[in-house]
Amino acid sequence: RPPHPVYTNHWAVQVLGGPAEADRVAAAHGYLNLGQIGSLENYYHFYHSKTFKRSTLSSRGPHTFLRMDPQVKWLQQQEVKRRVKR
Amino acid sequence: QAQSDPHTLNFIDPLWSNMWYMHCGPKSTRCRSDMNVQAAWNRGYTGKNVVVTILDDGIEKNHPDLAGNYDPYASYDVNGNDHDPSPRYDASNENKHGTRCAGEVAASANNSCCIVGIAYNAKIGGIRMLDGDVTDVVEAKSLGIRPNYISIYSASWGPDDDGKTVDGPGQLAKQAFEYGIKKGRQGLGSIFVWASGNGGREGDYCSCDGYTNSIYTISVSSTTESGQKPWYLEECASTLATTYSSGAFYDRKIFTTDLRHHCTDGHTGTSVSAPMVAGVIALALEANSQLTWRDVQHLLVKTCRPAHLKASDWKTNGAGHKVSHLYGFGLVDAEALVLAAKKWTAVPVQHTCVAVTDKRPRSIPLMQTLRTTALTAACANRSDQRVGYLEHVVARISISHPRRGDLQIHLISPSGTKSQLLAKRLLDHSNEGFSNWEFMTVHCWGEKAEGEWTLEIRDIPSQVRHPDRQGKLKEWSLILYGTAEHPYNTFTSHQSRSRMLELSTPVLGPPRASLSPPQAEAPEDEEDYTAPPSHGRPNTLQTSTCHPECGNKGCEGPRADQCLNCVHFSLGNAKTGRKCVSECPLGYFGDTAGRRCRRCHRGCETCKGKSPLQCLSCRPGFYHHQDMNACMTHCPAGSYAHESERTCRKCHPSCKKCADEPEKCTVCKAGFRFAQGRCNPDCEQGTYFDSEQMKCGQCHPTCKSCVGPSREECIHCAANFHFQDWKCVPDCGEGYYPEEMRGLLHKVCRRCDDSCLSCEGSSRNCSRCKTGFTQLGTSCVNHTCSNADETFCEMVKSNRLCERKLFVQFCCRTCLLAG
Repeated sequence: RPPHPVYTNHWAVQVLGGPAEADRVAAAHGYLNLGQIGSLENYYHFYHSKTFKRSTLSSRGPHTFLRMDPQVKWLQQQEVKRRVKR
Repeated sequence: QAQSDPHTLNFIDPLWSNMWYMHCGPKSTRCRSDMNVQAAWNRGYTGKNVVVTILDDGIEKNHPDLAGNYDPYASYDVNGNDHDPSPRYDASNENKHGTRCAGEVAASANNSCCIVGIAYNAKIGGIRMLDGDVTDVVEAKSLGIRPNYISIYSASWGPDDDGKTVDGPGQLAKQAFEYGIKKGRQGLGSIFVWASGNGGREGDYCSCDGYTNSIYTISVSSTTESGQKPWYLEECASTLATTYSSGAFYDRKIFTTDLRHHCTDGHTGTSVSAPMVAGVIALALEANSQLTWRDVQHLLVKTCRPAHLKASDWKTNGAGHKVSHLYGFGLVDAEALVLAAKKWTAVPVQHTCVAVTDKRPRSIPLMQTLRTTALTAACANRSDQRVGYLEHVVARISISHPRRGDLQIHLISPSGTKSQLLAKRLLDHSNEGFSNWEFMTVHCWGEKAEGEWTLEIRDIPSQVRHPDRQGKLKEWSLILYGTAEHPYNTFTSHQSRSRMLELSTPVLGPPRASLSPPQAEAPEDEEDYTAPPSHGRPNTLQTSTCHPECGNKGCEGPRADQCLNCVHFSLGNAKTGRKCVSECPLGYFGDTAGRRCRRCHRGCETCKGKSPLQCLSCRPGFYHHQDMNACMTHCPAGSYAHESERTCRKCHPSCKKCADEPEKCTVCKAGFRFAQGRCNPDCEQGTYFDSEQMKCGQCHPTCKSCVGPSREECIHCAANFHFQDWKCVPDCGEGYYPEEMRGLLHKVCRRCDDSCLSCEGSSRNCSRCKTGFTQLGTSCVNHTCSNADETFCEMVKSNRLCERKLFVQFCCRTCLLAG
């Protein structure tokens, strides 16, 4: 059986309307906006302290409302990826 | 060891002569082919002004061999979300990888420390991103750090090389790659270099690694000194180039910088090769900074060669390139690369053609080959998609299968080149199959795209399987990347771009920078505008219906373009039509004598004359040089482009070049040295540059060189001082002994064995023992036994069991006392 993915309490969210709108969305749903993801415009790194930090289950709850925010186009709970140094 | 060759450079770096991979050649019995890095240096290319960053577990920025080239603007700590990429130190030194990779790229030359990096004058940074949870966000952030500042991103990591993983970049990381190649380096495209997998022993195949399998990354393999396949090497069709690296225990080692200011010969695997290629590409970018991300790949294809690299599948593809699944196009040749780069013309724009889409599901019969062919014109009927000459070829495949590792997939091009997209992987027993997985091959590079393509899939069970349990090819697509015309033999508009950009080469002294390129302007009529009289009647003034801008000669109608002359200015010409205006629009200035709007020099938004030196503000894409009153595409040396104001502003006096801000120097003036993000005056040995006082300060007397005045800020210790606990001390403390470290001028205090109070030469050569221990030879022991008889004691003494840790329990103090 494939290994279970390990979910974290970090999220990638696509929010239209700029950084101020991303801050509003994050605050409204109890997230902390850690800023734009690299050079990807409209993509922000959100952190939610109430999500299980390392879970084999995808989180339910607050992100459901986040997903319904009209300014949120896409979101993704972050999974830990296994990466090895070569 | 280095051959006695008159062309060999004599660096004083202690391990320079051990860097066998820099001294190869026909005279060597083992590494007979050189990577020709020294030859590239001899032509003047050392990576100057090129910025490379290492995506890994951090970088020891104050390592003596890295500090000189370290660039904080090319660095970030994604794991810790701050600007300091220093690795996390622990007892196992697990975060040494990034520092080791960095040294290969840009360790300083001729500095009495460790090694010489391939691009020893490049700027080197580190992005700490592996020392924590690696997520799609972490990868995307790392790949998108300052894409307009960093030229080359080198990564020596990837998904597990366990022979059963299929994984690659997530959605965000893929977008980061695409953003990088489209927008990075001011539109030329970021260069991503990736180490191919190390799962050779596990039977892994690097097409199951989405990073090396991407068209945006340069996938790099390794070969041993004698050209053999290293035990760790995976083969696949996406590998582009190869360098030397470590091999078996009897092969010579690769040297580089290590944690805690050390040097090491323990750096191995394809992790060695990716930074080497990053360094070689840095040399090429110094030769031609206008190379696009695709130009770099073309250059590697053109200049790499098989040399003495041994592979059973070397073949010549339809374009005449020799290629193999182990080594790609072969061993890098730095000299050939820089020479080709210097005179390179940018290749034509990339076209993408989805040549085949086949959604017919088909069973894959056991022990047989499912073969499906497709004839394609390579989008010949779409001028914006037509692929005449191939670069990358991708087969996007969806397969369901009970045991994925039993599958083998090949793709055959119209020229007959057979690429192995997937080999059997004995350890992969997954039943997940492949879901739209993209297998990439570079083996068809340069071939013609149109014709018949064949996909072959074989199912060869490694275990007994019921014949009914078959796999199914659900759908597949063939995506061709390449150019409509031949990439080398066509004069395209990109060449004029290159030429135009050559005009922007900055020089010292009176800055002479690129003005807006000369354009043929439409000739303007010189005479004042007067409309011809209509029907022989003299011009009459129709004051009741004329436009307010019409002059004293009246008009033929109410509109501004029907005036016979103008009050203020006329705009336009006989061809385009004229009209009277109160003020001239952007791009024009008002000629009050002629009462007409005349065009500014191209690039000027507002101006006071036609000359290129009469601009007052600039159009988007140009920058205003206030001293010269000119608009230029690139600001001259000594200034930087202020984007929002579209002006050239002066750099800090110590900077020869800067970016974004006056103090963000990228190149220092003579007499200054780049360190810690700034141009600091070159301070003499024994002094350091104090950025607050803006002058050289004295190092602590215990330091030979330093980064600050205190004892803890030494880089090298003064003569007869040793390095202990980040300080230089005259003598090692109790329980420590001074040890010579290879590559360092000073000794480092190392801990003695736990039982020793003091030791000499090595940790176990005790000279005094702690309380409760007894000295026996060079060991300190505390074991006692009470049942020793003479024979037993003799046996213990004659075999010196007391001095061997495994048998120390046999040591009897009683025996000692008994002589």
